Amino acid sequence: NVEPRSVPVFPWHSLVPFLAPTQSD
Amino acid sequence: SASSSPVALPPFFMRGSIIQLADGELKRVEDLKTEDFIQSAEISSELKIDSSTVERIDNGQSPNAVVIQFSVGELKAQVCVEVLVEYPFFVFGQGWSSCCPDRTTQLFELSCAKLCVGDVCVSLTLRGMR
Repeated sequence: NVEPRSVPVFPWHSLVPFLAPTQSD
Repeated sequence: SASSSPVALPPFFMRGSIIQLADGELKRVEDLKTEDFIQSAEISSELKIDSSTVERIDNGQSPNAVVIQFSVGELKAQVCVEVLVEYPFFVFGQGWSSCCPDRTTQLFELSCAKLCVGDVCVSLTLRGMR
């Protein structure tokens, strides 16, 4: 039996850089 | 030395990669639109979209790297990131853009515009941050 290759699915937010503004508390 | 160790970029920028939006819809990376990011962030309870304007682009530590200075959000917080020249960012209303679009297209088969100072990129912050 040949198992079907699973296609990876990536979440949308992995494509977007996470730029957190510097916080001042 | 002219040798450089190529750093593997994330696989999801490769043309044809399947991306799942927050509502479950599947799209290819090259088909993503600005609205897809905005709508996904609206659904998200943790993440929100910010506008990050490119303020400067300087050479990085290695020949293939650049340091990009962004002005993030309404507060215009200054954030620097060092990335490979082919690293694509999503520009509002324009789509994928990198500092070296030819290289991005060569490596990922992803059509890209040239990322320039003044471009406004899609970025994320955590909701609830003040």
